[in-house]
Amino acid sequence: AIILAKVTKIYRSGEVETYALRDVDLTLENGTFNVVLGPSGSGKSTLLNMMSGLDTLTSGTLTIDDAQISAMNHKELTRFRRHNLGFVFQQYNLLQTLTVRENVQIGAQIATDPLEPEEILKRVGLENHLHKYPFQLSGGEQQRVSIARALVKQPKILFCDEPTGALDEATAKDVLAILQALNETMQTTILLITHNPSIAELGDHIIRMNSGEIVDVLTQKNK
Amino acid sequence: AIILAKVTKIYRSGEVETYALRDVDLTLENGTFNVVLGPSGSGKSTLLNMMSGLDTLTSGTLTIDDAQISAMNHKELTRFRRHNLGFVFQQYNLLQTLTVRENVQIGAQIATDPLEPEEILKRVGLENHLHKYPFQLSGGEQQRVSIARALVKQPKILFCDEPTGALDEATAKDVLAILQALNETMQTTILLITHNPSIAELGDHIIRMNSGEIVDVLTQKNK
Ligand SMILES: Nc1ncnc2c1ncn2[C@@H]1O[C@H](COP(=O)(O)OP(=O)(O)OP(=O)(O)O)[C@@H](O)[C@H]1O
Ligand SMILES: Nc1ncnc2c1ncn2[C@@H]1O[C@H](COP(=O)(O)OP(=O)(O)OP(=O)(O)O)[C@@H](O)[C@H]1O
Ligand SMILES: [Mg+2]
Ligand SMILES: [Mg+2]
Repeated sequence: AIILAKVTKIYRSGEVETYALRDVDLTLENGTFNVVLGPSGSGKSTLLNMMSGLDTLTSGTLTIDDAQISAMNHKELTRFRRHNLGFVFQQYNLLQTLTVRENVQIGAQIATDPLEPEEILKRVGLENHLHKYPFQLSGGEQQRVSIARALVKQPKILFCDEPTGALDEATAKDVLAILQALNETMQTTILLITHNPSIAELGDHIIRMNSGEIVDVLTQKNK
Repeated sequence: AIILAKVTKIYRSGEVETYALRDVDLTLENGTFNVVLGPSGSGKSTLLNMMSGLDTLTSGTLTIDDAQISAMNHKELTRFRRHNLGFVFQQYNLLQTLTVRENVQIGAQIATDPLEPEEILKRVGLENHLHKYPFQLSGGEQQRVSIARALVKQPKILFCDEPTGALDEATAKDVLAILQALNETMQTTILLITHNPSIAELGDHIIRMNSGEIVDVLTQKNK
């Protein structure tokens, strides 16, 4: 399980303090598909950054299974993320100087049982773009490279920040079907942020946020 | 009117040629609200880049009212865009070293009748973020700065590439209401790219694309 206990995150810039998360308690059981909904600026991406060890907590703790993540140093955190976590970032975060296939290969390199980069790229419809650079891709193509890169290492836990925001309906459906299949066949734990209520229907649990707080957790399915 | 005649755009990288647009003919009448729909990679952003003079045509012509845009040099193009056009880019394109308010002020500087930056920022809900830098904003907040920057100079023609993709339903509604009001009261010509069919309902015309071609133009309203 991923357990956030009494987590607060405050961003300080000069005099200004922004409470991005206030006293959040949240547990994600292994193998669950969790969707996070909430207005722009409500703290969804911050929640993802806290739950994945990508950023430090101002106060509170993060535990993933038996590992005390919030107590790890930078080196331990980096190794933990590499071995266990996959990310689809809201702004894609592709390496601009590597091709599509190289961006995905990098994701496979440190994995114990990686998929074939060209296979996963084919599944997201990018087989004709393998040798292009990110600046030569459309918005939705860049997003799909980001998705392929996260999936190729078959992570235990997958964090997706609006992974279909730049995709048309049909392409988005394909991607969400891949994620659902992963969750059902591989018991991959998924945390997916979205603005789209119809995507929320895919989740076992819906986590609603507002102004840095979790206001509601709805359980739709029991596993 | 904005007139594309027989426009083709080919991207070449090494041996590979990508036909991003094939022999496109399209006219947008002044004061119309036009929505572009189509799958990821179908050429929507490329169409916008061609219609706005942001990028060169491989063949064909672009005329805006009586100006032969495709015949202009770099300096004339830059001046034309500054005086007449506003842009909301798919990747926001904010200046990272300027604050929220400064990013919008820059948009106002070269305008004949600019709005007040703080006013327009308030209308998109960002009054508490004026002194932050883009990296300190959520995805949807960055998108809204991009929107405010385009609107502040009250352009004759507004090009919006998925301007609400990162926004929740309520915030997206506010933004679209602002765009509709602009179109109705100021006769601003709008070209809006979206994946969301419900947003398409706002348009006077819906332009459907697939594989670099315009496959359909539907007129929903007459003005
Ligand atoms: N580095 C930072 N410094 C200051 N404030 C920040 C920083 N990063 C985020 N914030 C603020 O924290 C709040 C929550 O941000 P977060 O990115 O988690 O929102 P979000 O729910 O993901 O929004 P969106 O749906 O727009 O992506 C926002 O108001 C944002 O401005
Ligand atoms: N600089 C470039 N070099 C090579 N190919 C390019 C370049 N820019 C765009 N393309 C290709 O042209 C096609 C159309 O791109 P475009 O960005 O117009 O698509 P789009 O409809 O906006 O897609 P999306 O909905 O994903 O944003 C894509 O297949 C893309 O890979
Ligand atoms: Mg976010
Ligand atoms: Mg695009």
